[in-house]
Amino acid sequence: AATVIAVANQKGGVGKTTTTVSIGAALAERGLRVLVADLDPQGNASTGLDIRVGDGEPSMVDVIVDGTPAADAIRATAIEHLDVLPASLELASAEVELVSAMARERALVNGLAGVRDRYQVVLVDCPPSLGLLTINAFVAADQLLVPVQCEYYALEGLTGLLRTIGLVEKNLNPGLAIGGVALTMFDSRTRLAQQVVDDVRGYFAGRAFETVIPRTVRLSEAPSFAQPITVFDPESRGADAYRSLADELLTRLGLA
Amino acid sequence: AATVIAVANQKGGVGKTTTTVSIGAALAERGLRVLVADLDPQGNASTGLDIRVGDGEPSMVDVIVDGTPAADAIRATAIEHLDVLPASLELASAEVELVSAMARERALVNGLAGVRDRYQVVLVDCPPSLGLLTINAFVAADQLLVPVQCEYYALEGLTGLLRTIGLVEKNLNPGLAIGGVALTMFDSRTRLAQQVVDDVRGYFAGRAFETVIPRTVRLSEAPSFAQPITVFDPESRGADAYRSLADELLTRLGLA
Ligand SMILES: Nc1ncnc2c1ncn2[C@@H]1O[C@H](COP(=O)(O)OP(=O)(O)OP(=O)(O)O)[C@@H](O)[C@H]1O
Ligand SMILES: Nc1ncnc2c1ncn2[C@@H]1O[C@H](COP(=O)(O)OP(=O)(O)OP(=O)(O)O)[C@@H](O)[C@H]1O
Ligand SMILES: [Mg+2]
Ligand SMILES: [Mg+2]
Repeated sequence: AATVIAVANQKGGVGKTTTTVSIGAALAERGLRVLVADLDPQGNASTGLDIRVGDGEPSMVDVIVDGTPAADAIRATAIEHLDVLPASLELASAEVELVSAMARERALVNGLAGVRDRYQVVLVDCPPSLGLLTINAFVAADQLLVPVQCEYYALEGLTGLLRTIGLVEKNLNPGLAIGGVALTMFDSRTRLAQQVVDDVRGYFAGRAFETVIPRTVRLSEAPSFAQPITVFDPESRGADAYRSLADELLTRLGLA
Repeated sequence: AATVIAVANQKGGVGKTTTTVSIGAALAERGLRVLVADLDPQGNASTGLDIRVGDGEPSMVDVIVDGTPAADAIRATAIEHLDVLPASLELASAEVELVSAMARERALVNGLAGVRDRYQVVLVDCPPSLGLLTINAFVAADQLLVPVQCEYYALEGLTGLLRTIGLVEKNLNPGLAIGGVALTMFDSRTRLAQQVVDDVRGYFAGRAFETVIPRTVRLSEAPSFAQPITVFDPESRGADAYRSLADELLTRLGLA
């Protein structure tokens, strides 16, 4: 059955969606069957893969609040081997609706149970918060992939994230751990970027990936064409970097 | 009494904190008495102004959950006329604690009531979500300032934000409206940035500010020195842009 990886960091705008979509596409290119599960009400991972949820169409909120089978909500993308369980704005109300639900932290793991054997990797794109949606991702996950932007505020947010991971590991999902820390949006014009890379490598040691994702114009433009970078500009620095990151992930998962 | 402005956008990393801190410092430079109220558990606005909350020290979570007087939690900053009501990580638990509290959406407006007459402007830095903390900011606010990053995903998020503003305006705070939309992180290397500016100006018409904030290295470096840009590099493009934005805001508030 699939390895479930939650792509999470409550700091906003650090590249969670871009990393989910780009790694997902790179793994699919290597022939792995991949599901991107969009757990962010903004639905950026869905639209970044050209999937839009119309009125009345099943999506993530139905799966985790009403128990709709995930298979009914999953869509194929234009990319072979890559499917999406899309999100819509209605997902924003799920946090409030789940608060008093039974087993509220297990809504996602239960929702995905029926489809895990169809994929080798499931990537869950998390919203920028440590609320009930992200907790659901942590309970469903075998491991976490944490994107860290090469900027100052990104370092500050790690304390809160590590604290929450510890609580979930102790009470809801024993064995949950950070599988990898990915450095994103590296801008060689600032000294600060290299300082953040050094700090993160010092703090996380071997868990930080070797590959550092550069800040590039093409990566910021890809979402407006609703394509991942590997399709939008396959020869670009951004595509190469995310393929390299995907290969590192495959090695760590023992799927290389 | 002070005009309360909530700086909000649930899309992450669009420049909410940078805009709150920079405009706050620019207004204080002009001699206005300003309070920055940090409503984000990440506490970036607090640390961006060199304020850290130690164990047991009062902060935003005490004001909105326990009713601690705001005056007890407010700190002076190194900048004359600029104070901060700081946030700490504990604020993350406030959302869950407030869910069943009486008048849960009015915790902030009640908390600020005792200090509004000491300031001319209160800027509330919101977290990247539309949960109970941001709703509290919308209830306390006279108007909203919405930073929009000049990137594709930033446009997509506006639908959800406008929907939430409408709900709060109808049910909790009649008259709430977007006072201004600020375009941030404009990178002249991408065609997309100008397209976003044009789209936002078309959609929001006169509510979009004239000033466009450029993406600059110095703005990204200022937080690591715990200083707003007007202090960190007073002659920089970033400082000039935020002073110009602050002046536009003053004109709209009738305080110029
Ligand atoms: N390496 C990169 N180079 C240039 N732009 C990038 C890069 N990675 C991401 N971006 C852009 O930066 C913005 C933030 O990235 P993204 O939306 O992936 O972050 P996020 O962590 O998912 O944000 P949120 O917290 O809102 O979910 C987007 O506009 C995206 O297109
Ligand atoms: N104009 C700019 N030029 C360069 N860097 C910027 C600019 N504005 C903000 N930044 C940097 O971009 C990152 C995101 O900005 P910021 O933290 O202010 O956004 P935010 O909307 O408050 O994020 P969050 O959603 O996590 O609260 C920060 O590292 C900040 O230093
Ligand atoms: Mg995202
Ligand atoms: Mg912020």
